[in-house]
Amino acid sequence: MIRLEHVSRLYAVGDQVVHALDDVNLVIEPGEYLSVMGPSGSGKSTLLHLLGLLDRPDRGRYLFHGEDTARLDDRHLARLRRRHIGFVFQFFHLVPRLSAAGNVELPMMLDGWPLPRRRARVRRLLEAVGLADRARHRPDQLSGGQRQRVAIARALALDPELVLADEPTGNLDQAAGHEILDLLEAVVAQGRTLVLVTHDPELGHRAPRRLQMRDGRLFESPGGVG
Amino acid sequence: MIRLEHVSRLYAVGDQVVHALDDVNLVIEPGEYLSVMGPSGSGKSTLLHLLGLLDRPDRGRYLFHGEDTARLDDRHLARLRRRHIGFVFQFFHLVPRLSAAGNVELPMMLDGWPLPRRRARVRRLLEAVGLADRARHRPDQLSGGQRQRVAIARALALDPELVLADEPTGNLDQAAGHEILDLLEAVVAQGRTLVLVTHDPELGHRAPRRLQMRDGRLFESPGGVG
Ligand SMILES: Nc1ncnc2c1ncn2[C@@H]1O[C@H](COP(=O)(O)OP(=O)(O)OP(=O)(O)O)[C@@H](O)[C@H]1O
Ligand SMILES: Nc1ncnc2c1ncn2[C@@H]1O[C@H](COP(=O)(O)OP(=O)(O)OP(=O)(O)O)[C@@H](O)[C@H]1O
Ligand SMILES: [Mg+2]
Ligand SMILES: [Mg+2]
Repeated sequence: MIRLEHVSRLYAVGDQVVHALDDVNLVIEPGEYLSVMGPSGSGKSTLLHLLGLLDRPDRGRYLFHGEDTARLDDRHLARLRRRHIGFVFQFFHLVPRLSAAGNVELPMMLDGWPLPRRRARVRRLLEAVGLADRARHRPDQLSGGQRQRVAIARALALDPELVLADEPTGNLDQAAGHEILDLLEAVVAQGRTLVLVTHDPELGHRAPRRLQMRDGRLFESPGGVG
Repeated sequence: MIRLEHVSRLYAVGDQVVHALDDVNLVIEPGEYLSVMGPSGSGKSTLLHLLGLLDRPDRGRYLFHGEDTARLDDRHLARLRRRHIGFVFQFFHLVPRLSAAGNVELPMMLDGWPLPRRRARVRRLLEAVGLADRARHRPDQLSGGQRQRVAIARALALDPELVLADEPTGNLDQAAGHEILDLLEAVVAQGRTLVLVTHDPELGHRAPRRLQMRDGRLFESPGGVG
């Protein structure tokens, strides 16, 4: 499903060059559950954006479903993204003018779902994240953690085969955080793939595969122990 | 320094009314260190915005340095804020076009500091939060945790007597989180006042006074035990 071969991502600011990703190699099979941990600024979000076809490597190759993404134009990447990938951004990127329900409904509208089917799924997703009573609130009428939960519901809207979650519990208390993780892990139980970036070791250790990032380099901890 | 008497803050969305704060009473003396914990949506940010003179109660009284804030107009509140309060917002609110250094320098420029003095303090503050090598990056060229640390450095720029921090470590790994807390607690050691909202019980328990919020109501846990 996913193969990164010697992938680097560089940024230049003034005369300084940052190696956000530095010779990263990674294979992910369908149905796997991985966590990615590492210090602030180590490259986690950059990795997730690349995996999510939102960014392109400067060096190396990224094969998605066996296809070299370097050969695909932006429209093609956007189509692949909409069909296969659910993304929970670190800072949510909700549409400010839409309500919570409107934000969750948007992917389904873009995918041509009929109204009754959309409405039923929106209601179920908002209930699943504990926000049935905030459906009509816009993002600026929600608390930080509530916005985060809307972003999670939206990422699951089209039942994607690959879920990429960038610190999905950073603005939640421990109880709500564990509930959200249960919801995301239910995805894996249905045979889908989950990549979870987190700063919380307790959550990171729930994944059978654990990756660590440091200064753009990717390491894998021995599976499932400790 | 701070006295809230029967303070409520209500929001109306459609025909629904949310009690973000519900009959809150609170006294904070200079030099105190308090934490505020509670589930997502319980009113913590609303409380902090009110304390920070960024919002006004719908009912009840807020006395700041003995003055009833209801009698002060917005310009007066802004002056008090600039002179006395440092605020770390939950989602940072950095100025997008300014670099990290520019964001930290801004409060000092508004306060009329000469250039050499500003530059020296900006350098010291960015070093204190571990971002000396990111001074020229704009917010969109920084990771989530790096932006959070710029917001903390900016809040401390004018050495305020009251620091209000809304989940200042939500996007940081544990090590960076503890370092930031050491920095904020140094403020208390100099006799200033710190109010810390956090979802991390380990951090919340570092404060001698611990408040809990639930559905807009404020409770105080017995001091210092457990
Ligand atoms: N502008 C608004 N209009 C309507 N409701 C609002 C508005 N702002 C906040 N709320 C509601 O007020 C309540 C308190 O919000 P607040 O942001 O204070 O919560 P919080 O404790 O900081 O939560 P979190 O931990 O998720 O950040 C929430 O239920 C939220 O939906
Ligand atoms: N547009 C950009 N221009 C320049 N540098 C950037 C840019 N975006 C990110 N960086 C740098 O790349 C590095 C990796 O950033 P990334 O956002 O992937 O970190 P992260 O591991 O997600 O951190 P956090 O836990 O703080 O969110 C950081 O050092 C950051 O300063
Ligand atoms: Mg990140
Ligand atoms: Mg909040």
